[in-house]
Amino acid sequence: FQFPRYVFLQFLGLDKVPSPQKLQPVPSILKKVLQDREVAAATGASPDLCYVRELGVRGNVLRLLPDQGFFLYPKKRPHASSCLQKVLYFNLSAIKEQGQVTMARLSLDLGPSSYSHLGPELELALSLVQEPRGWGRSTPRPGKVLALQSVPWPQGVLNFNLLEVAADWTRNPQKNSGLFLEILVKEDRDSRESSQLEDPCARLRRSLHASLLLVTLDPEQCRPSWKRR
Amino acid sequence: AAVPAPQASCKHLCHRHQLFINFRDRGWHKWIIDPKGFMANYCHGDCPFSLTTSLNSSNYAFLQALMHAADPDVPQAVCIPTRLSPISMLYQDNDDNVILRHYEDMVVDECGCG
Repeated sequence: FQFPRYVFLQFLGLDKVPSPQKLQPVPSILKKVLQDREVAAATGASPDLCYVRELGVRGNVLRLLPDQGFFLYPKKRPHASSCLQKVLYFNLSAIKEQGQVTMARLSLDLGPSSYSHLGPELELALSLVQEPRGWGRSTPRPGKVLALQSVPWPQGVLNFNLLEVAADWTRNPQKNSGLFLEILVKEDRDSRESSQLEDPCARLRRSLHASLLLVTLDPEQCRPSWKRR
Repeated sequence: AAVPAPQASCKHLCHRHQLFINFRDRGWHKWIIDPKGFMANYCHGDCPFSLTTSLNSSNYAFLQALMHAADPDVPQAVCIPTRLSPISMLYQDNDDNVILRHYEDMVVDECGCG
């Protein structure tokens, strides 16, 4: 008797058995939610499975999507202060359930000390990738600006709320052209030659890590609670 | 007329049995990050008419057992889960996404005749 594997996979929302080369690191928030649920189960409590208390949002599926984008190496540096440009891309096609996105948090980890030598301040610009207007244009360009942020010193992971964007992408997958990330160095041009930027920016490129935490609510499994009058 | 009570020893009566599902045994540990397995349990045992009222039974199970005693074509009440609890699973899919999902009714906590 062969256990019908596909039944279990279907149950998990998978098409085939995953065969990862290596397991991805699990972010602390997912560990925390899991541990809290295990404690609740051990104590016989019955928590609301459609509410993520740790994040304060409704939802029953949490996903951490790795960035599948790429760095851009323009022949001519667009600004003297430009340090790096990257397209961030998150594949949302795995979201098959007719779920409602209730949270989308982009996390950018610039590395613990990768830019501490750069100088006084970094500036970070996050935009939507401009949708292609014609055939043949291959270089992604920044479109609508989502965030502009100064980063005066290394401060761990930077988080951005992308709820509206992610909800739009799940409804209209063809709109998902990715995000355009540009990091600029606010430098004193008199004291700093542009060539000096090369090495720290290369370090930043190596250490930069982006991920998208997505919470979805499956209406089939999470029916709206009836409100008492 | 009095219905003869079938003989059933205590160990054959409907109750919860331990069943641990080990993901490693199935090779699923390569993509299921946590848990490594879980105590799913299962229900098994007899639901004799004489004891349906004491085996955590539904009223319907009692009536069904009564009907079975009168007419053997009516199936006997069966031993089923009466209380289930959820588990959460953390796994990785083919796109390297790490997913935490909650699944209801995965662990049998109590059994009864139904």
